[in-house]
Amino acid sequence: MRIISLVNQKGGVGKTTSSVNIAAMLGKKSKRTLLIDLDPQANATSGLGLYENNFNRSVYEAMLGNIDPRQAVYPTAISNLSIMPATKDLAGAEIELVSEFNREHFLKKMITKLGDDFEIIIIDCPPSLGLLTINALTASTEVIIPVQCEYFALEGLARLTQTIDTVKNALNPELKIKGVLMTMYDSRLGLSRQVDEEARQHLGALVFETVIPRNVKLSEAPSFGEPIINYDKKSKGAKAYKNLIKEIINV
Amino acid sequence: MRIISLVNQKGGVGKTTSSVNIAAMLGKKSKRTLLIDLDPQANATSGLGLYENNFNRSVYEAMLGNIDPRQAVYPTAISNLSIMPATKDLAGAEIELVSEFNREHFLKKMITKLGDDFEIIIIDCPPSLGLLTINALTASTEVIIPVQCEYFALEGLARLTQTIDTVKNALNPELKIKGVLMTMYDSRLGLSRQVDEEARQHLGALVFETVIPRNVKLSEAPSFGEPIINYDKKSKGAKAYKNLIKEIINV
Ligand SMILES: Nc1ncnc2c1ncn2[C@@H]1O[C@H](COP(=O)(O)OP(=O)(O)OP(=O)(O)O)[C@@H](O)[C@H]1O
Ligand SMILES: Nc1ncnc2c1ncn2[C@@H]1O[C@H](COP(=O)(O)OP(=O)(O)OP(=O)(O)O)[C@@H](O)[C@H]1O
Ligand SMILES: [Mg+2]
Ligand SMILES: [Mg+2]
Repeated sequence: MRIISLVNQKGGVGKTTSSVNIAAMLGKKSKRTLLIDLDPQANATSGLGLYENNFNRSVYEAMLGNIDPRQAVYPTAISNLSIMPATKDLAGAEIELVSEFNREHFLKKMITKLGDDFEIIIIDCPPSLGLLTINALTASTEVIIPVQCEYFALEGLARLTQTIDTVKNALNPELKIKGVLMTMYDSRLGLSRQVDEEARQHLGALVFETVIPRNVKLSEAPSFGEPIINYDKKSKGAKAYKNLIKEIINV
Repeated sequence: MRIISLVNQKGGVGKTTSSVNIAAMLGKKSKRTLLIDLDPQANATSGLGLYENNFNRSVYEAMLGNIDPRQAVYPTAISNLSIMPATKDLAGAEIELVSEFNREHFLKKMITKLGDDFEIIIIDCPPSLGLLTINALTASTEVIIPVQCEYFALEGLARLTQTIDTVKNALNPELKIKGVLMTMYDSRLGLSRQVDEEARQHLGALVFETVIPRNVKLSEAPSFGEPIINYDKKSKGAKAYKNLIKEIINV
């Protein structure tokens, strides 16, 4: 089973948009896929059309071991795609986990209880390098790092890759960076081209060939609770995520 | 002394861009201003042209009480504007503070030691509602909430205003919301107009009249370590922040 986390402590870089659309495309390709929303903002949850009143179990209870995790798995409008939704309680988990033994392994232990139910798990992370993100990195086989084509986006990369190395050495030797995904690329702006070039210069082959363009359809889709493949499959955004999947699953 | 925090747990909504440019405009208006960077990403620090190798004291040491906070105050290229820079060590403060007595009051205690050095303090917060942001809310007289004109931006507002109410009742009765600032408004997009209208419908007079437009000059300026007033004072972004200042300091 492949477990892929979308991680970047910089906010608003496209972690949720990428999680939802990668997971949806994998479902469309008949891969039994689970999306875990590990962000208390619960944007991936509403991005797939689930709201707090239409589910009663969440990743919070499943991760702390209070319930069988299968009780927190819900179907979505996409066949082969299920979601483990987030609620705001998850914000408390960061502080509650601090004093627990094996506090970095709670998510990994939970995922083991799901057995072979899924072929691929996608985990959407909050904009921080706290215990929720550390749990995701400890549980994952791979990491995808969305990087917005803006100046501040490059600044945080060194700290992020250091954290990944630390987790790899101390907690999860299997962990590897699957790729760096350039997002919100606006071909009219010199800044976008400059940041994309700099990322490829510093990170080389780690950067996916596919670049996600800035595309208003991608930011409209969540207000309908739909991934882009259902909202507007002919859009530039949908085409880009479709190309990206070829780089993710052609192992 | 007025202490204004820029807060929103949603990432990438313009907290840092607003903090830097509000603080710079206040400095230009000869208000003795301090910008405190309370985000371990340290974007406000580099946004004003400071990098880890040109300062040796930071808000981390000042807040934990290890040094006189004045040692962590540095001048910037703008007269009347000083900065208390962040370093990545600040990320550790969240966990270190959990078990301290009065953990929510460390920043407030530190600011008291600055006496009357400043007329206005602006605090840039990280994208979370953890202990760093709670410290900022406990220390503040006012909060400005930047809201990106995108769908996900409205979702988190209820949780944020609840947190502000809780801090107001339990920790800081003076705290009030100075205003909600709509950011990255793109007049060509229906989504921008829709989110702006919805915010004004739900929040009424709390929403500033000034709207910050999407303007590439604002995202280019940080790569030169300059606020917009120095980088391109004739830009739409500079004009918008100049108008905003009139709504902030015409008390
Ligand atoms: N390629 C794109 N084109 C246009 N808008 C986009 C694109 N990708 C994301 N967006 C929009 O930009 C905003 C930020 O994206 P998103 O919420 O996915 O980032 P995030 O990294 O998950 O944020 P956070 O750090 O808060 O979790 C959202 O409003 C989203 O709809
Ligand atoms: N009005 C604007 N027009 C164009 N770009 C903008 C505008 N405001 C901010 N930006 C850019 O958008 C990105 C996000 O803004 P910023 O970093 O200020 O948000 P933030 O809320 O501080 O993010 P974080 O949650 O990571 O702290 C940055 O690259 C910034 O340069
Ligand atoms: Mg997100
Ligand atoms: Mg910021």
